[in-house]
Amino acid sequence: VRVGFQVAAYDQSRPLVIDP
Amino acid sequence: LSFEANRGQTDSRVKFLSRGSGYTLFLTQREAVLALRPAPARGTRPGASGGEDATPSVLRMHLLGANPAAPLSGLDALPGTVNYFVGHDPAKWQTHVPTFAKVKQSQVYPGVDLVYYGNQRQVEFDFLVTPGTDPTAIRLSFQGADELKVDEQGNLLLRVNGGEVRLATPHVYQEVQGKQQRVAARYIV
Repeated sequence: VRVGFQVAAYDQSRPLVIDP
Repeated sequence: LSFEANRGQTDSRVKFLSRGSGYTLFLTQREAVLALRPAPARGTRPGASGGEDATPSVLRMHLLGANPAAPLSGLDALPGTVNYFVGHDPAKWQTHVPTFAKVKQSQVYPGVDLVYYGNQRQVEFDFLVTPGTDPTAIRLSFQGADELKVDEQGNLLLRVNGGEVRLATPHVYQEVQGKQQRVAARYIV
């Protein structure tokens, strides 16, 4: 099974953290 | 919760491992392997099936399209070390095996690092996405789950041999002026 992430609009000039 | 470096105490593909209550997590460059030991039934006699000696259920997580040679390194060394005195030959013992609070796999995708760590005795992991990198490149592939679903709260539930592994609804954030700013996100199966 494959799982991805849908992420809403964010500030692309800053790092982003995805914590599942 | 801690991560041991592999100094020969397990399969050579494994770079780090973490032993928890009811599971062992093995981290290789290609995948994370979660071996779940079924909990012994209450009142079980010693030697009955279940517990340490029972055959574990195995859940594997692989990152699709990821760099297969992304290096793993231990972060935040812990004061404790681990020793294995298995067998009679001292040459085959592993002593003073270092332990770490975190394990980082760098550049699993261009611009994305993966960090494993412990939180309240549970293993967690974060993807750290550098500015300008598309987070939709991150795709997880699971093997060993009998069933996978997203519940009403957005948690990802994987059923493994009667047990359940839960990935909480993705907490996605950015630091803005020292404060965590939440970004809406969800799993896509």
